[in-house]
Amino acid sequence: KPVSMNAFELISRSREFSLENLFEK
Amino acid sequence: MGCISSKTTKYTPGYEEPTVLAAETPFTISEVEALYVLYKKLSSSIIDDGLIHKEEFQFALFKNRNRKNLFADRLFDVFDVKRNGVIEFGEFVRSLGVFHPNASVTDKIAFAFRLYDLRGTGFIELEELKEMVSALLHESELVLSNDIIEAIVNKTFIEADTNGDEKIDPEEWKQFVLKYPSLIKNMTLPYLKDISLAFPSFIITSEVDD
Repeated sequence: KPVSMNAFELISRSREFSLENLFEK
Repeated sequence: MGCISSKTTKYTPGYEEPTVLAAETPFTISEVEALYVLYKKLSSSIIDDGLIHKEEFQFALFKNRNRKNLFADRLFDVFDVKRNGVIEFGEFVRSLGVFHPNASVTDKIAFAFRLYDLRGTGFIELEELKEMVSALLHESELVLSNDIIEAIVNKTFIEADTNGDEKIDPEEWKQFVLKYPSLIKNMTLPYLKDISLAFPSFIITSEVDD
């Protein structure tokens, strides 16, 4: 549940990409 | 008269020797060379000047030139150590090195701190955190009211800001991450463990044996 997370967890969870995308060919 | 090698390689501006970068990061020399192949590709995707611009970085992350994202923006800014608007090769390798599974937790914690320190004041401030949470939620599909966002941020602050000065300093951040290790989960990319296996085509160009 978003409300039970701390703010930084919320930020981490809402991140919609991974740096691994840099390596996609 | 000496013999001059006819082999000339045109390196990008800001190029640094793989031996130097390998010594400072968890990467081997051939992995740094593989990263150089990737770097050259990324740095010529939109503006062909051998430097990674913000739009090229975002394009690589989202495969979409118009897609913007605050967190991607922050990542670019932290990669861009010299703050000259581009990511140079050395900055690229050193920053990616922090995401290596073998990089130190201390480095990962410090890098994550810089991501959240939006204005570069050396502290994570209450307003910065509110701004970041609001912006990211706005960009994602998660809908929370301003009151709830405020309550979450305030509660986090009370817990993390142990000396009560309304800002989170690096030591308080470190303690908070040790309490919630999942906060730096995104700071490790297993892919980087062995780039040569994950991207064998890159390694073919390697000129130096490790």
